[in-house]
Amino acid sequence: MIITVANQKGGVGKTTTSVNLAAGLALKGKRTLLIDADPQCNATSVFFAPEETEDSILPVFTEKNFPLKNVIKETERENLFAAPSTIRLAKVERMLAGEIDAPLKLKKALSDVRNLFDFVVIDTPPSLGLLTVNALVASDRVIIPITPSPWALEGVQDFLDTFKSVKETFNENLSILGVIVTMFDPRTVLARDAVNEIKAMFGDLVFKEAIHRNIRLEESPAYQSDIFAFSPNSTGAESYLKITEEVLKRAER
Amino acid sequence: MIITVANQKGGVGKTTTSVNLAAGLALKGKRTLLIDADPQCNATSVFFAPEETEDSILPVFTEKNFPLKNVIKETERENLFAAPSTIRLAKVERMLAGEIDAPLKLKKALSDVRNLFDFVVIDTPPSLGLLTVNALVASDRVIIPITPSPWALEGVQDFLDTFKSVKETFNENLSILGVIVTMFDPRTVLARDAVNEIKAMFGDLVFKEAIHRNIRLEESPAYQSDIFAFSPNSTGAESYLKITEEVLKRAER
Ligand SMILES: Nc1ncnc2c1ncn2[C@@H]1O[C@H](COP(=O)(O)OP(=O)(O)OP(=O)(O)O)[C@@H](O)[C@H]1O
Ligand SMILES: Nc1ncnc2c1ncn2[C@@H]1O[C@H](COP(=O)(O)OP(=O)(O)OP(=O)(O)O)[C@@H](O)[C@H]1O
Ligand SMILES: [Mg+2]
Ligand SMILES: [Mg+2]
Repeated sequence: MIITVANQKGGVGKTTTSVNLAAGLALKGKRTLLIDADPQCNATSVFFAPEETEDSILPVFTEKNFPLKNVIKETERENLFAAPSTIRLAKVERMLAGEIDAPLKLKKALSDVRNLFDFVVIDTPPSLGLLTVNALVASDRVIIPITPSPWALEGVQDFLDTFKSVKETFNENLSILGVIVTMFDPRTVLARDAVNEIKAMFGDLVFKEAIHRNIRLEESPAYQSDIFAFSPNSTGAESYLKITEEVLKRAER
Repeated sequence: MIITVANQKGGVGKTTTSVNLAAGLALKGKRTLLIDADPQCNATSVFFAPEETEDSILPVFTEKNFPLKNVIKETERENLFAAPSTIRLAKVERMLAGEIDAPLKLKKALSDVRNLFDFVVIDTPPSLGLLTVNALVASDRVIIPITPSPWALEGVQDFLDTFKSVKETFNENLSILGVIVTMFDPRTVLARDAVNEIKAMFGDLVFKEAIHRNIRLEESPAYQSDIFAFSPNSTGAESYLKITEEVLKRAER
């Protein structure tokens, strides 16, 4: 199953969720590929030192029929593989401005590779541009991390419009696997009200488990690690393990 | 003086800083224009209800010689004016992909209008694309909000590369007015270490005043208000007032 993690609002936990969901799936014995489709390379930097990542997914967009297999690397975690991003991915939007099949590049590249993995998780940039659209076109499901705060809620409709448009134009099987509430601080009325609003909007799509603020989640990238390797007993690790189990359940349906 | 608030990392407080700095300058009697150059429209939504913002800065990019004056609106705060964004600004990147003067659109539009204001503050999206470049090309100074955490620090060099390239190609007077540490939680070693790293990188450019986590700052957009109107006695208001005073000092030099 190919899952995109997306939300055009910045800093809502897309990368934290992509990295730790992919690691969680690998931990559960699923052969998992994490694709970093964000030129910021935050997910890439968790698994690879800068000098290790000359290869990237850029040729998927710039060359004809580029074999994605060539840039898929093992990570230190068993079952977990990653396809790195690069800052140069940022120019893809204007480079492919004219091309009719621009939204389909990643889907085509994944078609030869998807059967080698149980799960593919795609991290995306904070935008609804060509990279995010490519991820959505290529995917079976999307997970939407949302922080319970005013501006994050305002952006949801724009995301859903893009989702709907991709579904209708390119990918009728695309559906929302779920919505994860991230960076939840239960002590504030603001956050609790916002969570209620998210539940009103999305009903059962909202994962039971919300991710609370946990310093370990913020620290782990500094140690080039996912949360399970870095701090397995933290609430962050427990929460992302529950999220992983819930994803596995929902993936069955 | 025209100031861009920029950082391609998502959710580091660009909009919170743009809105509250602009409001602070207005409070100090400076005639201030806030330009929302982010298709997410977070800054716009603080000052205008959705039905109030049919006008936007989009024609600056899509039409020849569009008078920016036509879309500048008063806000409820004396001295504070705003030019709204729109989701449709997102397509500007690919629309202008071929045009030689694409980076200069905002600068040209501002040239007729800048003498009507003491300060112009430009909020930008989490990307180093055409909208952010337009803002940098049009500006005298840039303020960089940075959260003291690993991924935010990793992105600084990419930002500086873009800054340098804009400066050399289009705008030799562009300089960094300062770096603001945002969402600082002094209780964590991670944040304190990261602040030291930021100070090592930027020296005196770092504002003395760091913005601590303050729930009032997160709440105020829900009440369509800047922090000074919403919660003038909060630490968030005090901090952004100090930031405003420091900006005024630095603008003199
Ligand atoms: N539950 C959490 N508790 C504490 N910190 C968190 C949590 N989730 C994420 N963070 C931190 O918050 C910041 C933003 O998270 P992250 O980078 O995952 O968001 P993003 O949506 O991928 O951002 P962008 O839009 O820039 O891609 C990071 O520094 C991250 O380490
Ligand atoms: N000092 C603070 N304390 C608490 N919350 C804050 C603080 N500064 C910003 N926030 C909140 O954090 C979130 C991210 O801030 P903001 O939207 O200003 O960042 P941004 O860099 O403009 O994001 P984007 O990259 O999406 O444009 C918002 O919900 C905002 O209200
Ligand atoms: Mg990210
Ligand atoms: Mg913003």
